Amino acid sequence: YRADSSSNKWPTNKLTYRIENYTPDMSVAEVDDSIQRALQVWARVTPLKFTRIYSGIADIMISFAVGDHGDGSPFDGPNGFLAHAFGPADGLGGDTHFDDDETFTFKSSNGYNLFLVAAHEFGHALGLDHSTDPGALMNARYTYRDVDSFVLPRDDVRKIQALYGSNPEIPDKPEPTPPPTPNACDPRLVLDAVTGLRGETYFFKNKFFWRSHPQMPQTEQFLIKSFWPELPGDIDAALEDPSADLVYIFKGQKVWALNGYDVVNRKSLSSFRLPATVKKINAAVYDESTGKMLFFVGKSYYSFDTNNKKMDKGYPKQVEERFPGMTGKVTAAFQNNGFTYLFSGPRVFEFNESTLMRVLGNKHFLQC
Amino acid sequence: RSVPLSTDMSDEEFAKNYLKELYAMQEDNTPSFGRKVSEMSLKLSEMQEFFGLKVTGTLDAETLEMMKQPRCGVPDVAA
Repeated sequence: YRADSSSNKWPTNKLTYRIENYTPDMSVAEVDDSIQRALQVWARVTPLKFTRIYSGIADIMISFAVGDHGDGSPFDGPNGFLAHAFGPADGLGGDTHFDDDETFTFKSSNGYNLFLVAAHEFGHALGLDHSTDPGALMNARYTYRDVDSFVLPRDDVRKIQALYGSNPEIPDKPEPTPPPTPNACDPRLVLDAVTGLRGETYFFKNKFFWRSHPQMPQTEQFLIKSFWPELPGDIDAALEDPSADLVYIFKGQKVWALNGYDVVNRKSLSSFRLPATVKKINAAVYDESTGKMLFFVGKSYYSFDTNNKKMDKGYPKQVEERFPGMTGKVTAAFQNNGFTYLFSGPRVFEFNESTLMRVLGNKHFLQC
Repeated sequence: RSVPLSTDMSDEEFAKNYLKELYAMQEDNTPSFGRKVSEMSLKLSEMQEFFGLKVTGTLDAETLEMMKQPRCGVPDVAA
């Protein structure tokens, strides 16, 4: 495989593929469907057309193999390398091999989803390199994502269209907008939620989060599903209750309780004794000094007593009563080193108890 | 999160094989007189930069964890 993508493309838009054999992990129909959908990921955004053949030599020969399978790049058993593909060329060019020591799946997040692995490999078979964008399909690392609502990310669309152009056909229904990967340097970045997790801080935005360790200058960006396949994107709020070693993730009426990488409980917003009129919260924070969970809704907030498992009386109160100077809607919140950080759009208000210390930007926390 | 490996190789041996496979690292059979930076260190730096890790040129725990994650077997750099 050559990484010189600029000259590494097929000279025709009409390509053939052939499935030479099957994995025992899935039915024949499931493999056929996964492969066909994986090719369509690329066909939808380019002029490329894929035709299946059942005998002879196709441009893209697809097979499942284990260990040394005769192409000079042996597989390594379970995990590790999942598959590989050869860039556009005659002979081995375009051929795509899957390591059959893996457990491949059709829809599930258990094992490796064949559609996702195949779609990535076909990107190579069409001439794409690995991407450093953690949200890109062409990132080297396997990450499970929701297969039913999969939309090719913007980074991949841009790169494949640089090789083959866009699809000239007008689709029956408009394609969903390719999702971009959030950029920490965007001055307009509005985070969805922020929480601590065992000494680290997690900053959520869309389907992604940044992870910051107090001893590391770098922040790493990941897909939420790469850590917690069950969690949705675009969450409303998150907070950590360190006394219980739990992180709560809020979206609408749904709440997930996480213990590290495991989802240990599913609750509803009403289990925190919020009034039925509250359909979603905007932000949440655990106040370590009082043991209270604060839930922000618009410009008001509620206080939940974690010890007695009941809502404190006299709430909701105006956020500005407790945090003078915080006049806007709180969009995310967390505590760190005794300070409370309230996010309002792209601005971050740092409070020591009830005293406003500084107004910061996201760049104070995220490496840019 | 890291994925357990079905291998008895030491971490350094594992890292060497990873870099040979994916970063075109050569087997170093020659004496290293006068070489300030080993090829393994250079290749580790390439890999750390590609994945947005802290570039140390050494095999730290974070780099090893990244190496052990499931991935595509196509090299990240040109052969």
